[in-house]
Amino acid sequence: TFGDGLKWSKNTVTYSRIVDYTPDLSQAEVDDSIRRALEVWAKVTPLTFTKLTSGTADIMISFARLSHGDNYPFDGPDGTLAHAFAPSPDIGGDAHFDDDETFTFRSSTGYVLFLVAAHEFGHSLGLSHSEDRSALMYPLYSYKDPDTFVLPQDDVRGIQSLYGSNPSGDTTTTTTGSSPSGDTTTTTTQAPTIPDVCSSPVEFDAVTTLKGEMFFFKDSYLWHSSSQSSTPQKSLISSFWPNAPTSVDAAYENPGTGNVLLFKGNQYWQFRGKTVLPDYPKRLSDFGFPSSVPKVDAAVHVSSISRTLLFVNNKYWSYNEGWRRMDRGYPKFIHRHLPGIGHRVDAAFENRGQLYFSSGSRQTEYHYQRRRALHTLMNYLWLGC
Amino acid sequence: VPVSKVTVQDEGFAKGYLKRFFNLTEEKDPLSRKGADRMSKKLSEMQKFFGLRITGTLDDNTLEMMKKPRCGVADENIARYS
Repeated sequence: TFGDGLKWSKNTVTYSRIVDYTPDLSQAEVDDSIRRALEVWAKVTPLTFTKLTSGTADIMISFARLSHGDNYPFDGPDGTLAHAFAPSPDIGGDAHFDDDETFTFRSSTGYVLFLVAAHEFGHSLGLSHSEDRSALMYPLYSYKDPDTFVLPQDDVRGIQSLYGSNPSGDTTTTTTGSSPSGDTTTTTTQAPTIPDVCSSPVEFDAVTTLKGEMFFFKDSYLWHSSSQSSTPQKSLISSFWPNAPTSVDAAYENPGTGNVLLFKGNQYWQFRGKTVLPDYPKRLSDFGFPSSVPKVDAAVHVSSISRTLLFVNNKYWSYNEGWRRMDRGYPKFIHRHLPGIGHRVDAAFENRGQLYFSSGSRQTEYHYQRRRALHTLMNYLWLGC
Repeated sequence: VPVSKVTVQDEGFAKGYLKRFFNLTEEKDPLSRKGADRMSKKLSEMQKFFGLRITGTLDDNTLEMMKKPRCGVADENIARYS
């Protein structure tokens, strides 16, 4: 933080409509990027943000080039991308974006406006720069997929030290209300209170990849590991996939579609990014399981054979994603056809071409073609413990 | 002897960067050697902040870090807006 308790003394903060939009994006894309950037902070605090269509807001947002009236001129392309002022009257809280930059909606070619704005709004709310490379408030820009973005713990701790956590429950609600202008948006979400997994051996419920990143599920939480950060970030499943079940039994990524499938009980959900596809959840029987199967223990897509293996008790099925149906000759016994991984699988995933089957607090690195266990390791090693 | 690739332009750029983001202030007396010490101290601060090797001198890694896209807010908490 900036110290001296520099923060807003109220929980409802106003932000302005944008007068000069950047030409890089459509107005709808800019508005959506700004809304989601504020939502990042609203999710973990009691703060709500109200958009004003006229007058002076706490956070005035503008795009400008070079000298723009605040004694902190921008510097042309690259270099400084944006800046924002700490909470105070007048210019305090305002966020300025350098319009000599090329801003994008989600592409890594250019600077993702959502990411830049979320960082600047951290300043607008009272956060200074972080020395933690994985933090949103680290001063250097680094690309992260906006569809899978989760606010890192360092930033959560920082903002909650100023405003506290969100007391409203563990659901995310975004409501669009009405004002005389008809343009008021209020966002509320609860901050996750997350257990320390490193204090005891962890047993995963499920593991999946998504666009090169990894997600480890345990109860109602997930640990999100990316190439950008050496330490996985922790959050509630519901804060990442608002329409997901509270906890999951199994999960996998279909590399053909890039969609993630989550299984819970006798149902499964399919997500594109964070959005659940229409008509989901569906029943396991729609996937091709007999009605006698009450739940799936684990699932993994094996890229070398273009098949998804689904584990139920001591047997497993093979699913052909191309034909969208189960392969014939299944289920098979795990211990007989995948020797070396035991009789049951709690979670499974593929990483850098290797398969990992987790059972209890341990997991086995496995060579599928040779049907051989290569190594045994502890689950917690993936969580940076 | 290793030859520094840092140019006069780079030094000017680094000075501007440290003034902007690490509160490097101009020395009033141009003959004083304190200016160089101050620059070195600020370079060390910057190298510490970004987890670079702390040398107090402008090397290629430090210069490369300075040229990365970044937020325009000063990295020192004491550099407040007014």
